[in-house]
Amino acid sequence: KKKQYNRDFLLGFQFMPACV
Amino acid sequence: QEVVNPEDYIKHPLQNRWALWFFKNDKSKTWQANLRLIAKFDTVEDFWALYNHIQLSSNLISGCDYSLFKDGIEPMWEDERNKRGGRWLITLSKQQRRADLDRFWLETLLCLVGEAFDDHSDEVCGAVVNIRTKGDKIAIWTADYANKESVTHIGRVYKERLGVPAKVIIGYQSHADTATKSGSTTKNKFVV
Repeated sequence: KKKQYNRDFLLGFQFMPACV
Repeated sequence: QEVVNPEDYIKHPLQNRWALWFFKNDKSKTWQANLRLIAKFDTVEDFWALYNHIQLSSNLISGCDYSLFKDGIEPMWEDERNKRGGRWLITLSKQQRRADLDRFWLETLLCLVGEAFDDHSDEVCGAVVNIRTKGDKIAIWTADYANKESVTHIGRVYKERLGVPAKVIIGYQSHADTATKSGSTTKNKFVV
């Protein structure tokens, strides 16, 4: 199945702390 | 023992790996020498790390381009995956650089990395933003202008995502027509 992400989901990650 | 949710520590993989390219117009160099690969990414988190790190399109000087293409496709007509294709072209007025350019380009990027065109996303090759004094341009490039179903689906979704009013028409042009045009405009293969 294709990995689809909608815009709000993607925008929610813009200012997340970086993964370690 | 604590149960850890994988959502908390695994980056979110994208369907595709993407490459961001930068073009800076230096007339003393060849077109290809002015084109630089900036970085590749294949997760949501790495997309934002790159996006947040680079200049907004509206801060670039005239003659510059950003291109985001699937890994393995070069941002030029000549690439095997592009040469039978074309682009949905958004032409912006000078006033729109301040009002719309950065918003439209980010929306374009989110459409690509999020695979917004469902099964037709496979037809997407990439997207380009051209910063130009006479008016900036943004385009989504697809693989085959003859694939009418995919091209029109992508165009309809893209227009809606950008919030372009229904009365404003956007056009799709083949790269072959753009490359061989004689005047300043290329005829549209499709419009939405």
